[in-house]
Amino acid sequence: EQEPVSGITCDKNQAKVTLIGVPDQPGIASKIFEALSRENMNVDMIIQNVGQEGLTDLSFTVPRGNADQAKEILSKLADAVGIKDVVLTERIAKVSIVGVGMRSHSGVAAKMFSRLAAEGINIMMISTSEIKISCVIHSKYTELAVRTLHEAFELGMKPTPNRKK
Amino acid sequence: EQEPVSGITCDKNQAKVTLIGVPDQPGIASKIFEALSRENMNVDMIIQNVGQEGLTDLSFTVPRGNADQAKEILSKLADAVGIKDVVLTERIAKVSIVGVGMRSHSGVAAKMFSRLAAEGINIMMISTSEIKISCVIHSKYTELAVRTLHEAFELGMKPTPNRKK
Ligand SMILES: C[C@@H](O)[C@H](N)C(=O)O
Ligand SMILES: C[C@@H](O)[C@H](N)C(=O)O
Repeated sequence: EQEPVSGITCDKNQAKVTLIGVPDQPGIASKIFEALSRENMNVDMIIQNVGQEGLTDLSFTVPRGNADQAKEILSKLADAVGIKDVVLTERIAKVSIVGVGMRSHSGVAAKMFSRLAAEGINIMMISTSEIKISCVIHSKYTELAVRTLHEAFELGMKPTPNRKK
Repeated sequence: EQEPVSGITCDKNQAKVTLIGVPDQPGIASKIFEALSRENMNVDMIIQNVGQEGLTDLSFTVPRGNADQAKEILSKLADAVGIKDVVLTERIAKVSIVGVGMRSHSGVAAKMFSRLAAEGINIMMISTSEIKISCVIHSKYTELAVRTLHEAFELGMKPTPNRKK
């Protein structure tokens, strides 16, 4: 059976903005991204989980150089629409396993998460696509996480274009 | 400039399991997916946002036929590791815009979210990859959402292999 994971990527150049207590009603997500779009802000990840009691949290990542501007834009909007807080976290890294063969494999996710846990690395955020499982972790663990996942999925340590994307 | 969005996809065959009040410590995510993997459960999306006060929520989707089994597996684990609740929602649809040209465009996200909002469709979850922005909505809005997004991104209504994936 084909090895499901073909590479590890990491991105240490992002910062995370989390909006806490976002009113879970139509129109709020659009206001958030319209505000960012008006300032031509680039956004990489967007993560929103389900709400409870009419509120949810929404996180997105931007290049670290744009972090302060993103926080400022959202802080203004937060007052206007009733978002409770805007939290900026700069020292994050996004570490991903990539593979066409891994679609739907709960076992691949389990292995990624358990190897990170074994190194004491807390997983702050998780997001997936058909070919990728991404974890956001504290940036201080980046190199340890990448080495750990290379070993876990037997990918060898030769430099690949993916490895420091 | 190239049209950033090249297609709309939707999946009405998934159900969502949300674990509420997940201890935000290394090893919990791995236990969750090890439990699913032992039963050979297929998982599509995994979404986890940042925690507060040591707790976070973690959602994942499974084929609707496996929803009860997934809930049962996680309910057992929840007791063991201190997860507060396991909530199953079956009537969901995942609607996505796809495009190689849309990477980092906050404007594309803003447009998707605002067109859904204009139809009164609440966005329950958001997840992105480099080429895709996915929203989980109530399944009753699926056809309306797909039509709305086709119009928004001027994609025409001729059937494409993507459209009902
Ligand atoms: C929280 C936000 O996504 C809201 N549910 C909306 O649809 O805009
Ligand atoms: C919540 C869960 O992801 C936890 N942070 C872990 O690392 O396992």
